[in-house]
Amino acid sequence: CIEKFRETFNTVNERFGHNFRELFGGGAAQLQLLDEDNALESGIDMLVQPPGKKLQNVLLMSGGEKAMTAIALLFAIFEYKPSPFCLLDEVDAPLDEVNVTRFMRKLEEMKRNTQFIIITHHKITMSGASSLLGVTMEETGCSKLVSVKFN
Amino acid sequence: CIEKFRETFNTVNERFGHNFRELFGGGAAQLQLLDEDNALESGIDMLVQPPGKKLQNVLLMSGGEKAMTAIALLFAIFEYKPSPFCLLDEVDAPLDEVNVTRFMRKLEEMKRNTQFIIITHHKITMSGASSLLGVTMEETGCSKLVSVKFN
Amino acid sequence: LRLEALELYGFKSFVDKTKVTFPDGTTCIVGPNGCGKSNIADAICWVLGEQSAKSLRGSKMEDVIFAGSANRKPAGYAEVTMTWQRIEALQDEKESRLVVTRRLYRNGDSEYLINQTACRLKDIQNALWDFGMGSKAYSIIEQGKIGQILNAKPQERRTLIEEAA
Amino acid sequence: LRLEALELYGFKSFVDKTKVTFPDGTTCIVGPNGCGKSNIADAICWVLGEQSAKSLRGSKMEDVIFAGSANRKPAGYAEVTMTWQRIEALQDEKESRLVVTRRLYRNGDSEYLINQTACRLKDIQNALWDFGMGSKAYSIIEQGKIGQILNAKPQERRTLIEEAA
Ligand SMILES: Nc1ncnc2c1ncn2[C@@H]1O[C@H](COP(=O)(O)OP(=O)(O)OP(=O)(O)O)[C@@H](O)[C@H]1O
Ligand SMILES: Nc1ncnc2c1ncn2[C@@H]1O[C@H](COP(=O)(O)OP(=O)(O)OP(=O)(O)O)[C@@H](O)[C@H]1O
Ligand SMILES: [Mg+2]
Ligand SMILES: [Mg+2]
Repeated sequence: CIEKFRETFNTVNERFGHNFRELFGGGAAQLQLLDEDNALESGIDMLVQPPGKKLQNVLLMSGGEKAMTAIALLFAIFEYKPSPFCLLDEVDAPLDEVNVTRFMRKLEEMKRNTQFIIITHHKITMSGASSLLGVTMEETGCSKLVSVKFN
Repeated sequence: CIEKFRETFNTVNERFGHNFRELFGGGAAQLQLLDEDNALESGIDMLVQPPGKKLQNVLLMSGGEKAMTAIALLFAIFEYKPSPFCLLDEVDAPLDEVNVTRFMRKLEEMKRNTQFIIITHHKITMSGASSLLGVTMEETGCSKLVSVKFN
Repeated sequence: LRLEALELYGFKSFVDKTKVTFPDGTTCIVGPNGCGKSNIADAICWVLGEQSAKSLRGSKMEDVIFAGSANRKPAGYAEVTMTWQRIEALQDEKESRLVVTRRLYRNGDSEYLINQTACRLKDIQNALWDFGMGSKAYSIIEQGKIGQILNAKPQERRTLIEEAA
Repeated sequence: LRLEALELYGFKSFVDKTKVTFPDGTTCIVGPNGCGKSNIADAICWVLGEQSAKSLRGSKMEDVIFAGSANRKPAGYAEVTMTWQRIEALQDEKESRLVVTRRLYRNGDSEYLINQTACRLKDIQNALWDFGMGSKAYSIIEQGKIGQILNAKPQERRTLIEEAA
């Protein structure tokens, strides 16, 4: 029903703007109903302004900026309606070291209420985990687990 | 015309299989016309078998394996019909260190005939370049070039 | 509710019975390309009731059964067991865990179990819904999907919000 | 034929006149997220005659003109100049370079130049075709496109082969 949707939309939108500012260290972002008078069916647009840059179409952003923005939206939905766990498969792949560190810091805050399982190749992301699960294919084609020491 | 297409298809297919074996250190891969009797219009299927694994649908491969396979096909087309230069934007993003090194080795071979311009975040890829071009945004929103020392 | 463990047997590249334990806090899964990390993510989606083979990178559901390797024959079935632990443990220890199993045989037969009792897929989905695992649309982000979230059309973005509503 | 240099002025985030020189051998472009690396790739596509704004991550071609920043006003036009060098240098030094320029004004007007002489876009495409730069479909791999190559439908894969034929 329209009331529930409006409430969800507004809360997620507010969290999205907040997370964006945290992950980008500034700037602004918001979701917008394409058709305000048709909240029941209207699609949703996304306007973003990285710090110091102009408000632009989200498509013009770089690969790393798009990933950070998607994470901001995802976490916003998550904060509105938490799930027991959250599994992220290589969401940090396009991020440079500065952004991986910002992502980690946001994760520190989120993990108080959610169990995170993260698949990654980034050493910085691994360093923030409480436990590491190693997977190998010693015998070709057959996966098995190994213990991992972090150095 | 059908003759030209068949010749292109067969040569690229052979190079594709060869490059795949080099990049994966074994295994096999080939392109296949979906409809042998309709070479003029038939779509093309891709069969891959990483070393030690079973012949499977290319979609079941991992993120890194798909990238290596796509590079094998790209380079095959390139070897058949070379272009003065080749620009690669973060094709090595999903690759682990072993695969980045294999990609680098293939690049060493390809660069004799082609000028490569590579955008990357990987230190291993950078170490193989003859020159590094640094880009920064010291002033927000404005890109400029800087010289880069590799350490 | 907390995800405590996952057991894979014949599921994709996990031919041998493998128990994955998730300790308290954040778990990072690491390893080289193609070793099986995303397959663990697929196992979680699958045991939670995923019905689309395409979402698991396959063309048919049979693709999740171990297909064999250079030294091994294909498996006859795939089985994944997921163990949830109630965070506020109850008086009755037996009540404090929820164990969900899904099994798929090569001939297409499926079996579902809750706490070792046979049930239908619907029962698993209901049990998880009661625990707030209703929609996994945004709690499981598959490899490469992060780009899709932004490139989504306005209507698809709406669907994402509606799922949370 | 070898790509020697690229000059950007008012193109996307390159508001100031910027000359990118490509020495012999392989050049790696590096820098933090969002600093402008892929914008250089877009500039190369654009000066080679790219007609689709969507391929340059825009919704309209005007999107490639510097839109302004916190401290700068938007630019009135975008200009990219590409310099090619013949590998076997000819007697006449003047003949050994091919300089291609593309300019786009905010009102939509376009200008094209070969060796400082006004021409049409078609002339640029013909000149490059003679030098083997016919199809850039596979010589420029944009960020994220590597995944598309494999997920392509059988008909799309055929198109890739046909372009090389
Ligand atoms: N049914 C199956 N039987 C056997 N092997 C399978 C099956 N399905 C998938 N695989 C194999 O599993 C591998 C993919 O594993 P996965 O996607 O988990 O890798 P990954 O660790 O996520 O790697 P990356 O870091 O590259 O993303 C592929 O090599 C594929 O051949
Ligand atoms: N017309 C324009 N005017 C001003 N800035 C623009 C314009 N078009 C794009 N930009 C900016 O350029 C930036 C994108 O740059 P680019 O895609 O080159 O980054 P990148 O270096 O490739 O980063 P990544 O490593 O994340 O891929 C965005 O922040 C975007 O806002
Ligand atoms: Mg993976
Ligand atoms: Mg980029």
